[in-house]
Parts: sequence; structure tokens; C-alpha cells
Amino acid sequence: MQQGTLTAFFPST
Amino acid sequence: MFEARITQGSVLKKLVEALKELVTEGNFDVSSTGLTLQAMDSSHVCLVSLTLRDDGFDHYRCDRNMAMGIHFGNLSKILKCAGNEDTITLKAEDNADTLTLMFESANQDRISDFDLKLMSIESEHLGIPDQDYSAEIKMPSAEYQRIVRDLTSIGDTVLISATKEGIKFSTSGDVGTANITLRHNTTPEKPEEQTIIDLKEPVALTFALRYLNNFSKATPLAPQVKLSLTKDLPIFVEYQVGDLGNVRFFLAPKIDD
Repeated sequence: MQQGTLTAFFPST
Repeated sequence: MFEARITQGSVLKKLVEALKELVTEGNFDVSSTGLTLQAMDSSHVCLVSLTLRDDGFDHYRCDRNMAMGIHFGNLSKILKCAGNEDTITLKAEDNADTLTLMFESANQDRISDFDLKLMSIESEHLGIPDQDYSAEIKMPSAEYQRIVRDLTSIGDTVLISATKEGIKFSTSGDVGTANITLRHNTTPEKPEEQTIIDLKEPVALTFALRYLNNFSKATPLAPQVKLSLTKDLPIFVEYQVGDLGNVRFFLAPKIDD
């Protein structure tokens, strides 16, 4: 399994 | 002018100890409503969000919004010089390049001040949506700490599955495998010893244990921790810090190749 990054889930503001 | 005074200075010491290994630096954003911090670890896998409300402090004043760039290792060095019973006051002039920390002993016979050099930090701010989670688990923070510590000695990742049977933490490694299941348990008289599972739908996600273990450094801040899970979304781990605010951790899941 690969480690996801948070920026893939939460938009940058 | 920014000024925030907290009688229970040990809370600040514990907060910084909880964060400093996860994030090396970040901005304390101060405004009239309080102090917040949002910072990601260097690999952008997890995020720490800290909220300390103005009314949680014994005295709070902030005339204009400021972002104070903090190196947490350095802040920790200074806070280690504060006694556990000390009152701590944070102070900064507008546009200051230092943050002053003043420590007063309980009987006022020792007063010290330290200036921490501030940094200029370009930080990326993420919008975390308010949402309903499939499963919310409140449990004693010491129990969470024990589970992730024990499992870290067996494996690198943990599968957390929430079903109506309970919440199961599973891992495997060279040693073998491990499964720990917690059931809904409201029998303890003290609310902080209860385990409350609020399940809307079953969910199972895999996470790196290293980070979950790191979040448990916040254990001294709160008797309970809340884990929130939804399919294909980061886990949300929250500690309420008394009436002062909260510290929240978000960790991206492991995803199938």
C-alpha cells in the first residue's frame, strides 16, 4: 500500500 | 501588542512536547479570538491543528492579527526552563521578531523571562471540511496510547476497522500478528474511562503506526481522545485541552497501489 498525502484530501486555502 | 497569560503553564509545556517531533516549525496565528496553529509534517502526510481560545487564558489581549513563526524545538528548550507550577505569559509587540515568555513561580518569588527568536515561515494552509464521520470513537487517551505503542512493536501499519462488534486494531510484522478489539463500554462511573463508539456505517482504513504513535504524545493533555473515521479520508484524532481549546491531528490513509 502507498502512503497518501493530506494535500490530496484537503484543498489548499 | 499580543499578550496571553496562563496560570497553568504546564499545559503549554505539554502542548509543545506533543507537537515538536511531528512538526519542526509553524506559525502561531494570533487574533482577538485566540491562538491557532496549522502545520504539516515534512512529508505532508499528517497535519496538526491547534486552537487555544482567548477566553481559555487568564488574560488575553491581541490588538492586531500576527503570524509568529516558531521553531518548536527552540520553544521546547525555553519551556523546559519553566516550572510545572509556573504561570506563563507570552508577549510580543506588533511586528516583533521575538516572542517573550515570562515565567512566574506560584508564590511570585521567582520571575524569569526568555526571548525566542521568531522565524519567517511560508506555510500552506489546508481547508479541512466539517463533515460527518462514519465512525466516532471516544476512549481513554491512555488506552489509545497503549494500543498504538503495543502495535508499533509488532508492525508498521495498522488496519482500524469499526463495526457493530467494536473497533479492531490489526497489524502484522516479522514477529507475527496482533489484533486488539475495543467494545463500547459505558460501565465505568467516570466518563473519562468510558469507551463510546458511535457508528453510522462500518469502515476500515489502514494507517502508518509511526504517526498514530506520535499523536499519543498528547496523552498528558486530556483524559480522553476521539478518533473519527470515514472511508477513503484521513483519520481525525482529537484531544480536548480543558476549557482552553483542542489539539487535532489528521493522518492520510494508506491507499491500495
